[in-house]
Amino acid sequence: PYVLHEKRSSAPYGWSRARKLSSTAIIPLRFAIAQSNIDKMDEYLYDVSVPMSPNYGNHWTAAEVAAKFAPSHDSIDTIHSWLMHSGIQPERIKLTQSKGWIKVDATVEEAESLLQADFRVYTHETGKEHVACESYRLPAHIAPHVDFVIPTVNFDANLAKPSDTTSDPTLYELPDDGNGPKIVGTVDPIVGLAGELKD
Amino acid sequence: CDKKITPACLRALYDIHYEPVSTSKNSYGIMEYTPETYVQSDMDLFAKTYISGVDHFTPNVVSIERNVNQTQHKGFPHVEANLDLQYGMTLVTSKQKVTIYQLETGASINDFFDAVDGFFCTSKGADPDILARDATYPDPGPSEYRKLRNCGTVKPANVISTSYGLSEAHISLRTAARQCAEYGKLGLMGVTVLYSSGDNGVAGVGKACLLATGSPTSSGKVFNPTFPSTCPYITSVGATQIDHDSSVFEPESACERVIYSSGGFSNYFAMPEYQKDAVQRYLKNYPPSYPASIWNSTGKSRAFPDLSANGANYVVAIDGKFNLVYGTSASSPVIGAILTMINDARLAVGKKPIGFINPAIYSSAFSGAFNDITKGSNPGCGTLGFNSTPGWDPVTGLGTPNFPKLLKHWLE
Repeated sequence: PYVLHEKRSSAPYGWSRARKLSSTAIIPLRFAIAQSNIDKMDEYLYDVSVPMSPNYGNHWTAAEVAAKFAPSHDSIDTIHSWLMHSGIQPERIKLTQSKGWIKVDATVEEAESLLQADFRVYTHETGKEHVACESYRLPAHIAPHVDFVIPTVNFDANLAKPSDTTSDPTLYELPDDGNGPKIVGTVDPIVGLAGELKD
Repeated sequence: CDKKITPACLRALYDIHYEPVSTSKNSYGIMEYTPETYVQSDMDLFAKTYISGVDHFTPNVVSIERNVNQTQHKGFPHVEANLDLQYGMTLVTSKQKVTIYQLETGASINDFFDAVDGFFCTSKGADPDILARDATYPDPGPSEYRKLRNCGTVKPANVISTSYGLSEAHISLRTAARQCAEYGKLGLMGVTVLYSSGDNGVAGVGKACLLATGSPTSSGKVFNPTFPSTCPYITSVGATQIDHDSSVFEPESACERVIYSSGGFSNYFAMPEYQKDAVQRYLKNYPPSYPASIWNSTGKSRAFPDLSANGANYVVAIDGKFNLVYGTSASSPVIGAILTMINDARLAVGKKPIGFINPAIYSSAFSGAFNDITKGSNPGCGTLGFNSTPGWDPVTGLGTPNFPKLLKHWLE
């Protein structure tokens, strides 16, 4: 059985749900694999950051951090196995060096089947496009091993930069992208796939 | 300085008089997102004008994802990068090299996670030999491009300032939690992670308030906190201003000129232990009158910002001319520069970098190390927002830094 993993009630301000994607378009799916010991982050961080702690300033090495929070082999294997049994060829399943992510370049048809999602192109009033879905589901035995999947319900395509300029005579006008003066132009997660999108 | 902020104004405001001595051991990083990038001729113009005896200064550039020559993207905006670097670099003096972490494919969740993958690899990158090989970082040479793509080959800087952000409503709780945990990992490694609190008062980034459904909209009425400022593992920096006709020797107020410094209470993250006393004191002594339906009034959620610095009237060289820039974009690099100098002093006496600072700055040991801001507010969502009050408040946090006192506390 599948269970609901994430859901968004509506698109953020300025975005509207537009067209359906071609079933052959490619979506670079990324599965955030659940990490070990993440629930103890407060404890570990306070241990080295609270001035009265005997370990104050005894910071960890990158290797220690990586080892402590690395996902379990069980999580990696379970997700990998599910993808293979869902018809994704092993050579298309990539584990990142941090072992924190599994990447699959899936067609829209595959992604919608894997996640029981309806992927759409969302259009911003400025004309920018972003691929997302309103919700997605995962098999019940997979869900505990996955923090989340992207691109799905997030609208990070417009990172805002909190700066502004003056109405002083020396005014430097930020280009009006129609999304407020603090929005940085960004690249959609499916950048490079414009050809497929056009199809 | 009430009309134009320069590096000298900031030094006077926060009593910053320090010449770095541990520059080869120390590091300061500023995050930028392509196509936003700095312009070298503007950097030089700023240096010639504001740094005595210096005609040229340039950061190291650590490119992430693709090795694109991003230094001179014509036609792309560079206000942000010019501002961040001109002040971040000038305040730490020309002796301390500043590194830009340039995310090259834009500012998406993918890019962020690719970047942190570079820091925490469990395979090649975790190899202590590889990390040791890079021990000389971050001074590989002027403007040398370093690839962060191969995990673990670059050590994160001791202080990293980012003047970009989202609102909580833009991303899911699960994604926010994961990103926040990555900052926690950086803190474990001794990295101080700073984020601008945002410029839209209680509305969060983009001037969009929330509907009751949680969706951001221009017509919503519910406060929309800024992310990652609400992540309890980062330090959120708000903005202040010098009032008209006031001098650097008089108290600042919350920034209400052109922008409103963002602050408030998270809808995602619980209140961390380190700020419980300060925030609950605020909620008890100055309870906001807004109905619980428009803000998280539970008294159990992460509150921000943590501290603040001036964010109004910054003189910035842009396209060969000086302009005035406003925002928490300005205040975060300034706090980053101050903390970098404190790290310098600590390294000089054999101590480690300060790392995640929130448990320290909220502690009683640091009492008096900040200039309390008690005037101003952060309007938004059709409200007057929260007020600046004595003690911590959700507009300016603990206040602005008093550099000598902070230095003294961190050297004890």
